[in-house]
Amino acid sequence: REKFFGDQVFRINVRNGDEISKLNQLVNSDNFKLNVWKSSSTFGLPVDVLVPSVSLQPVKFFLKSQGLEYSVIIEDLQALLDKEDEEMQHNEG
Amino acid sequence: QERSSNNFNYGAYHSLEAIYREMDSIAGDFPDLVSRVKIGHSFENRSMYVLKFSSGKGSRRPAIWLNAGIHSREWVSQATAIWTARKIVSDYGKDPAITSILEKMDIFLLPVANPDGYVYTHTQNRLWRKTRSLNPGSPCIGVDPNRNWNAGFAAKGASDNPCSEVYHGPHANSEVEVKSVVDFIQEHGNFKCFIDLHSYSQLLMYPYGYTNKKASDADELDEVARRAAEALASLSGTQYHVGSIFTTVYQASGSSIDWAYDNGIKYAFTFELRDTGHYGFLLPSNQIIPTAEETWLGLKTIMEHVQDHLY
Repeated sequence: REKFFGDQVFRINVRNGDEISKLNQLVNSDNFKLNVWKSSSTFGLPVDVLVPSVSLQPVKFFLKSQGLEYSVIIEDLQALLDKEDEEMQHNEG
Repeated sequence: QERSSNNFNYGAYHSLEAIYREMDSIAGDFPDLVSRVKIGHSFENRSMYVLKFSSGKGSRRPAIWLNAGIHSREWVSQATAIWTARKIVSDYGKDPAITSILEKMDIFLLPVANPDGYVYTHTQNRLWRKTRSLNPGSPCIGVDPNRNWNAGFAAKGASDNPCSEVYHGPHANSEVEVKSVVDFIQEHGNFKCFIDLHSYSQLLMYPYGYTNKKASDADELDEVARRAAEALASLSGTQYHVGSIFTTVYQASGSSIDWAYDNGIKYAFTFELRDTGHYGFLLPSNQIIPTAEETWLGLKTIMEHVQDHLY
């Protein structure tokens, strides 16, 4: 099964159309290999994005440089996946 | 292997095979009320099963469709659906509300609307969303099955890029998983309600997603949805936002409930279940039953309204 070591989920707040454009630029870029968990085109609703570990620094740099507010809502994705897997195996047992 | 008869742990996530066995077990336990019906197959040739709940009085009875698991990584959706199946049979004959609903209407429950995707989340990639169909000429696999319905198909709110998570596919109903449901519902011809279960975000939405045009029944749907959200919140305080897809989240074309509504199924709703982002798609299994229990209150509110407002 695919592993997500070091990957994190960011919550990015968008307050206006300009910020939505910047965020779309980031998300649509092939360089960062982002995976959108929750999208939004409504101001005030955040966007949740899975950021691969290799892209963490450049994405953080981009967000800061563009003035986009964000927080890390899942710091260790693989840990959550491992726990889920462990619970399933326990249940099967 | 999991044994049948009360040994299925509803507070855990299960493989496709285990869910299908439990569906068969429920049908076996209550043969006068429930049958497991094959409605088609997936791209990779897995069976697509629904449970049909029917007290059987009368023919071409008005019906409710409960859809779950269309996006395969939203595991609490499939888990809530199988819990709901057991809840319906357990409460029939005891709870006046569901007993009354089933006296008048049939319920069809599809717990795994995207079997290939669901298996893929168990075996390869837990975060897979789409179907597993091949896209000729592209290395990318799958179509977003909730952008593939014939409602504003390929309009803004979906992508024409096969590598996109919201790729709409080459044409409406290109996905056999979607076509199976469409064909079944159209052939039946008497569905009054279509509810789609997703996660996450804690939202209860109604049409439209593909346009900002207000649905002609939007006021009524909004009122029903608000009552359903209140009922849901009454159990544990879980708060839901209510509104049309377009105004609540974003423009989304080709969605299931838009298709249902445009094809005469007035009571069309979509739930985005727990949570609001703390765990997202990886909702811990100890939240399955609380989620299912509160969602049941919302579903019952909607189904009762449908029963009282048949058209």
